[in-house]
Amino acid sequence: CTSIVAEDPAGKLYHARNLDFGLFMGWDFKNHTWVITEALRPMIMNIEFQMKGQVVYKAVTYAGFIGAITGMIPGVLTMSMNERFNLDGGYLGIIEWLLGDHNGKWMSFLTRDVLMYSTSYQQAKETLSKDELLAPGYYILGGNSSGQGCVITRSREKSLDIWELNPGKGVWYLLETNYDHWKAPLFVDDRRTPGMRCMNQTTQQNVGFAGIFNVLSTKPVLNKLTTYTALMQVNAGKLETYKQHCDDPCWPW
Amino acid sequence: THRLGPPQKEECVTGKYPPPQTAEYQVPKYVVNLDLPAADRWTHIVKERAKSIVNLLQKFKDFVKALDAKLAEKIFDYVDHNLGNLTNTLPQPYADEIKGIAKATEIPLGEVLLYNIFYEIFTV
Repeated sequence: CTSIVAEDPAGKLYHARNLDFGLFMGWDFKNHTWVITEALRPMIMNIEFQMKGQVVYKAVTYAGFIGAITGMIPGVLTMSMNERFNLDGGYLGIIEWLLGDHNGKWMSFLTRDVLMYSTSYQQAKETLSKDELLAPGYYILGGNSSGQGCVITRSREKSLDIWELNPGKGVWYLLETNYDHWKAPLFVDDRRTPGMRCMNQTTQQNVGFAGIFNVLSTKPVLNKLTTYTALMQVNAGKLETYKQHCDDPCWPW
Repeated sequence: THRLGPPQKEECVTGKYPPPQTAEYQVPKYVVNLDLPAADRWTHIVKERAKSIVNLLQKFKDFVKALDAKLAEKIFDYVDHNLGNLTNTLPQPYADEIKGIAKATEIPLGEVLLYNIFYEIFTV
């Protein structure tokens, strides 16, 4: 996965992500595709969660999957979640849950809770930083005003780091893949360097749906695992999702 | 480590937005009514999409079978007959939403649950 939260020169925030899933779960040698990725692509859908006919929040999901991995509260915040691979992973959380320890939160249910109940960026940031989780992960959060953007690196127990936008000091975007931002990515899976190179080439002046979509459509940020690209602008309450395809030659991840 | 990474030959692409207005790229929109009981919220969506959910789960079963057929049989026997019980321990309204999906699609509860906890399973 690759998530980007970026701010234009006027202080308007954009949040976008590529959802990559299906690594090592069956390679189709004939079509050069991942089996699970291909099965997921037709299931992508935008959901508007409504109460009394009013939109409460929006999310992107797959048919039958109730959690939210990408979502927004129009006018308030945007959010995405990236996997963080760790030996102290979610399977341990599930075992603990089975053994009766129900203190941890299920990742994609917590994001639904945040989208349902948060009234501000700060409140969401606090919840995503402090609640105990069943699995490690990265929460990428955007607010509705200048400087409100961060990447929360989570272990199952606590927040390890909060990396924040700082447009005053030239940090006008944050780009998170599946590695801790203070460490180098795995050398065979470096989507961060090309992604940042393309964001820098785009420049802050051209931040917007088109500019960010181009970055997320550049290989290997776009790869054989990519199912969709979602684009969000919080103030306008806009959420656009597009199925993605990576034609050969294309990186498998 | 950065320098050891594979060289990127691709240029940063331009002009990709907006993608074509075709089914290949466009994503449908649905409404989930939170005023409905949790068990009924997803029914209109999953009934329409049951085949694709079954297809996904079948692909996953095939993948596990290809690794070890006997182990796969044991795993999915457990999933179909025991894992569903875990739903009762999940927080609400998510437990009822998952049960509602299983009922509407007639997919075993354990399999619907397995699909919904993919994230926790695959973070290793």
